[in-house]
Amino acid sequence: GGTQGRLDGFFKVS
Amino acid sequence: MLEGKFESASLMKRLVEAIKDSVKLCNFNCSQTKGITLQAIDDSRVLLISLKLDPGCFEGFRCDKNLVLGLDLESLSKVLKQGNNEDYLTLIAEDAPDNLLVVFEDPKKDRISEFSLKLMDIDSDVLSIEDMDHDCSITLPSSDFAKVARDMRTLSESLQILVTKDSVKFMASGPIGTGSVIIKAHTDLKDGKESIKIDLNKSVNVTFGAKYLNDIVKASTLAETVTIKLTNKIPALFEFKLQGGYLRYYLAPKFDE
Repeated sequence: GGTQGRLDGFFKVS
Repeated sequence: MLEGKFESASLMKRLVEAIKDSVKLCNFNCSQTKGITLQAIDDSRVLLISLKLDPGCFEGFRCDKNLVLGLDLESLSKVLKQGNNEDYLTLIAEDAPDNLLVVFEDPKKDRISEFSLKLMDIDSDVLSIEDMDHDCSITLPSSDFAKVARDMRTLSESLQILVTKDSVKFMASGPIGTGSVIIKAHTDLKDGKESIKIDLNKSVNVTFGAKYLNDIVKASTLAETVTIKLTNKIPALFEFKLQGGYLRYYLAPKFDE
């Protein structure tokens, strides 16, 4: 079923 | 001082039920202009929840000073279960609060129940989410989406979604076999909320973890429709509109190895 991506790769910590 | 009164306890009860299996500890940010907002990420950092309850969501709302209420949703859920759906619900906190006061008032009888919930210091980072352009946007009845997500999870731990100009295809493939559900865009003239709307700039083919989708569809009790915004290879947005606010979920996709 593929590798689960993480949100940190897309959104920066503000 | 914060004092937020809901016309009925059911909104808050359903909200907490919708998110408490994804995130346990949350900071509720309160301000006079923005009402109550919350952002929380699940432990696996795959699913982000963003909630906005404008002052207009409340029957009465005042917040003299910006406040952060750190709450354990498991505990909040226990307290909210003490009230009936039709009760008025008021959340009260002092300016530097240690506790949140939760008050239920029965609209017909003279019964008032009051609970004090301990607040916590919760260290959580906030992600900045800019407005993203998406390749497609689908609006459909939330119960339809919930059924697909729940049914297809029995086949596979992943759900593939393919969107073309006038249809959305959900596909699952697992040890016992494969399945697909196709829904087509249509306008229901009698009941607009039953319509299925697809806006497409570019066709999309994305795969998500079925577990997370099943967490997201717990919010289908909050809104009759859900809007899903998808782009290849970037997080999807699932939005449940509330009267004067929203509950949004951002979900990172799965990638082929």
